[in-house]
Amino acid sequence: NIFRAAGDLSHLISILILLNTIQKSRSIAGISLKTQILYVLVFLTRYLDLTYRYVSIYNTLMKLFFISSSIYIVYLMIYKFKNTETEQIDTFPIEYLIGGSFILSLIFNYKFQFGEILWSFSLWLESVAILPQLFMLQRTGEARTLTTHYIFALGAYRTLYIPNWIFRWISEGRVDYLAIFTGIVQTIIYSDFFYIYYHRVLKGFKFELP
Amino acid sequence: GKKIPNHDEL
Repeated sequence: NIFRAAGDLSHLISILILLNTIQKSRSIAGISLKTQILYVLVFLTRYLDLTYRYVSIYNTLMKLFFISSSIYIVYLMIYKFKNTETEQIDTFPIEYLIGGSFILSLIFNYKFQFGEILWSFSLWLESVAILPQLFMLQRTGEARTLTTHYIFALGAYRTLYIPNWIFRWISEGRVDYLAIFTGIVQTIIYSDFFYIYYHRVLKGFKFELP
Repeated sequence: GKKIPNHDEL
């Protein structure tokens, strides 16, 4: 359906914006390494199911793309364009996010099974993975426009999945409570950012937090 | 038991 397609497209675009921004400016200023490391964890724990679960060629290719691009981005950030200045303001304690997501995944899962716990963990972790990046934005008070486009496209992906889930619930009777709940949590975390993005960036102002 | 939804999304 259109929402899912638009969501996936926006997910894809967000990664391309980020890669393009890093490659062109040859800099990772303003980008949170911690958020990027969390995404590697999210993609690895959710998408390694491609080794034992086949959905479609599209699904497999997308999973491979998200795993490899997220690892590549972390590689660029650590080895190629290392930025100690940005690292110094990237101080969000992610061990709490990882630990909390792990505990939640043990409590909330469809079956107490390795694959299902990993799946649940990835959903919880994804819902909060942007926090170090938003925290960094808040500390610096402003961001490059491209960075804000990246965050927007990434947030749009899960937000667009919400109408997709409603659509699938109506048309197929399919409900994934975990994905829906964590997707809503994720969208709420983004809501403040979306609001500022709409008011500043789309109207041509510099992205500055009020 | 609980029904596991098919994990066919990204």
